Amino acid sequence: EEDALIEQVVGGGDGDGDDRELGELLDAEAHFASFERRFGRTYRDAGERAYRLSVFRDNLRRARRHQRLDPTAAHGVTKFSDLTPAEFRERYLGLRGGGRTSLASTAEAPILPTDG
Amino acid sequence: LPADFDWREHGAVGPVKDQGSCGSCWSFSTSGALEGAHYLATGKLEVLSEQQMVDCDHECDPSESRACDSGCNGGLMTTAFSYLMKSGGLQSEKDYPYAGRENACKFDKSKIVAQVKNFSVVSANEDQIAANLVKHGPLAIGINAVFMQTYIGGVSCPYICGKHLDHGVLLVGYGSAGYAPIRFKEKPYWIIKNSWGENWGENGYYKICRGPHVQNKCGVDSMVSTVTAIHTS
Repeated sequence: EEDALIEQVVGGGDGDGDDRELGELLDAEAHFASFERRFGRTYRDAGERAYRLSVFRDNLRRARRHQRLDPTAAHGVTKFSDLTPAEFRERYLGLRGGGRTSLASTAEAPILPTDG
Repeated sequence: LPADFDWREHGAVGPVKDQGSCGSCWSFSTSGALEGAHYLATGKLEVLSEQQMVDCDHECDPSESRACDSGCNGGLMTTAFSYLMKSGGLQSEKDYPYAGRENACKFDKSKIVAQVKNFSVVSANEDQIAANLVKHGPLAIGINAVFMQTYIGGVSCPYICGKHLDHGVLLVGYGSAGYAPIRFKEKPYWIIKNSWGENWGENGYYKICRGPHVQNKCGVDSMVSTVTAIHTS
């Protein structure tokens, strides 16, 4: 059957939001400590670490959202989990002028037989 | 077309590398495609240099004169192939090792290991992509990397994914179906070699779904180029 494209991804407005928020905070701190050990991360000072923890927590939420949008893969903590999406794009991608328009000046490969 | 195909099983794919904090993915995609083409032309797998392209390739796209290859600030595989045809070829990783930042060009023509005979773009048709992969070796491709920052494994097949291309990677094979850890759904997929080290994804590799119902997922079919290497004895 087709997966439901529209899913309820935002929790109800009931009062348990604060507890969940607190749970998430504690959870993120534990995950962050294990992330630092696993990828050998050290930060300049307590201020930088606190900022990176906040970015990490946002990325935990992003990973959870990606998991819902992409259920046939596994998403979670990676070596890039302390980078904002903008930092990630700037530092680890690097394809310029994407899209076929920039391929206009390149010869097209001949069509190959694909049957038999 | 074979149902499954993987150039790693035929010795045409070098080790997973790590571009580090430098927007040089285009040079890894280019070197990976030429490594495969060189292997098909000579039977030898040579690990080729990305740093030569980072330092020396400032080729511009003929159709976009402002768009030139520029080291850690980005580039394009087709303009890199064009640079390699003009420069004469590519040195080995050993002779021109990766530094992860742009330095002065130290290209030594006498140490060229692999040469580009020609290159072309493959139409955005998945059968043609598979056929060119099987015939010419691993293909240089562009992709939208938005789901790759959090990717751990399995077959990625997002419900919604942008088609704007921002990352260059290497298509090395395809599978007819792979179990996804969640919902146990069979998904035919492409096998993609990335340049973020072996401690990302599935030992440095990424799988993304393909097939009639999910064409061009994250733009994966829309910028595919193949290269042929000069045969040297």
